[in-house]
Amino acid sequence: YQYLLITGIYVLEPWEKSLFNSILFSAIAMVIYTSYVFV
Amino acid sequence: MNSRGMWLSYVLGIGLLHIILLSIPFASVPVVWTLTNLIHNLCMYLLLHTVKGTPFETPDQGKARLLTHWEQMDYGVQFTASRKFLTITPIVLYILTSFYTKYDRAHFVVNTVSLLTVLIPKLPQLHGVR
Amino acid sequence: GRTASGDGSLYTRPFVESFEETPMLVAVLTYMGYGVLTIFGYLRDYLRHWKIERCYVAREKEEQKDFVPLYQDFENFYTRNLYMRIRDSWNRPICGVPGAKMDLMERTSFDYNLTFEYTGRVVPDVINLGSYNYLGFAENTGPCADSAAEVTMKYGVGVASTRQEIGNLDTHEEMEKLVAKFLGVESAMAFGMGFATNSMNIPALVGKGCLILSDELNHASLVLGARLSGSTIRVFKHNNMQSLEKLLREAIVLGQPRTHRPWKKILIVVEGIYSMEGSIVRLPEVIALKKRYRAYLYLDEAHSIGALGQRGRGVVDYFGLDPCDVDVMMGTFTKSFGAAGGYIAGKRELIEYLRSHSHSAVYATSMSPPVVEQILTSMKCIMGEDGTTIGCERVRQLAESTVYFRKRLRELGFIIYGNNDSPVVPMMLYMPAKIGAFGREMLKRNIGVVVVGFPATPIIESRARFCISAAHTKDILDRALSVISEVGDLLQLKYSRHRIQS
Repeated sequence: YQYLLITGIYVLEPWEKSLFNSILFSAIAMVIYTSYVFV
Repeated sequence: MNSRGMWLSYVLGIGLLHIILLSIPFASVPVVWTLTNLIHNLCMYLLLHTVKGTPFETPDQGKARLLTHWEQMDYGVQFTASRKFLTITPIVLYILTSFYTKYDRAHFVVNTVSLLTVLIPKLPQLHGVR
Repeated sequence: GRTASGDGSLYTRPFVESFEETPMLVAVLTYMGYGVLTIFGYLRDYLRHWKIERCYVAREKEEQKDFVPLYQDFENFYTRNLYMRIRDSWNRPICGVPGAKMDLMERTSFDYNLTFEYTGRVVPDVINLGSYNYLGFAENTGPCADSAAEVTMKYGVGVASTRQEIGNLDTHEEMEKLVAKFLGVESAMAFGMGFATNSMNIPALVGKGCLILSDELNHASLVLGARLSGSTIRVFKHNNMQSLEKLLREAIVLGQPRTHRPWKKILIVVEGIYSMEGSIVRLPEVIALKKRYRAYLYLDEAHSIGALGQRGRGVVDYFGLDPCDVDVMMGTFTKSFGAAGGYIAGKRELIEYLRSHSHSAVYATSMSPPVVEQILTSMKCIMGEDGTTIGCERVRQLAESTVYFRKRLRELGFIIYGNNDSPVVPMMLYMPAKIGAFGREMLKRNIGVVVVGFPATPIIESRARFCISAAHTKDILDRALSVISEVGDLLQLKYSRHRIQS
């Protein structure tokens, strides 16, 4: 709930929430992967 | 633009953009810096110098409708703190980008053109000029 | 920061006002939230533009595209992409008078608030923390309602003419005399609409060659009236006497721009209570400045009349000042008298002048007699002229409830804006999603609140605004406080770093 409220996607429609979450999590996955490779 | 935390959020936003671009596995560091610079300048140009009016109704009988965000800022007063800050950040980003692209010619030209597109509209002489 | 009373000699009571700063992390997260919603707003506009998504709002036809655009597309960006998503928290239909408790019509939406449908059920006994009903006169029983009903039978409801023609009834004149007596000034004039009282009379008072010094948070009606007048307008920082004095000095020293002629009139326009901030004007200092620089003072007591002061006479009474020091006393009957309309009061010459020069006196139909009767009855009750002490008790009750409610909210850890004695209590929410969430969660728990966000407030100062009423009993307030605390924990709204120990 806090995640929805702080990111503001609480007010979005379900498909928008899914879109936001997929973009966010793929970006996080990319950051983790690249950091791992880099380190 | 000068309300509390706006400048910090803006700098954090640029940092976040850069980190996400840096995470693209096949992108090299010079390309990432140039992309950061280009995307930042493109967003700044669109939001500050292209979009006119306000995204909500204002009680000023439509006076702001024909002004860009940059012209509406601080009621049109020039050389305010916010204006200086928003003028300096693209320059700092450009200097960093030039450094990290090892002053490569192609990058240099692209970044310089991009920087000029966000610096020229900020000149006080061009206030309200179409 | 907290500002204690100003210059000790001017204030007869402690003046404590606080506007705790937005925590930096919350500010950054708030901008991020608005950024995310703006990006999705652009995405939706893009989908509508390419007809991927159906567009429901009014648009020009293809053939009309070459004409000047009728609909300011971008100006409704926030409305269609932000407000639309959370607008179930606004404009809720109620089933009766907006008293301490009310019944709400339950409604639902199957298309994300584009349209609403009534479920046919009523949400009973919702605690009303949103309406302006400071003294609890919004009631459909009791002496006010009875006498208003009586007058309705006798006079009817419509007047259908203006004050300057046959719309001037004896009941109007009686009410105006009572208002003048209530305020302690020579004469008063009433108008059928609070907003119009400002926007139609300021142009009758000042014009070209005059200067209006206006507080930056003044109500839209004051802004409109000032603009319609054609005067030069200068804005000083909210309730900031240094800023006001600086403008006054400049105005006196430099005079009018270019010609440097002295200003014909300088009118300082302030409000008694700023309902969005919950702050009270620093009236003693404003009056001291106006006397020193020979300016005029226009005081809008829309919220403070009836709600402040030992005797409910407004902010002048609250500070124990002389009403004659205020040149133009304005106020409304909407918030404390359970009626509608506004008044202007002051010296006899001023009012006689307005009777012949005010736009409302010439063109507006007069106030409806039942509304006039509501004002008469409630005002007599406050003055104690009805032989009871109900009015005095309500004024005292409101003052006590206000201090109690504010203190408890601070103890709970919320950031509360404004003056300790202001019955309007803004509680900060900050993030855009929390605006909608707070309104919904509170209604789930049977409490109706008003929430306000950007652009009506600065972008990082979204808030809920509680309006205390004398009709709220201590049980109601305690119930409300416990629910607010529960929702505050759920939504993480207890941001204050100056939490005071109970």
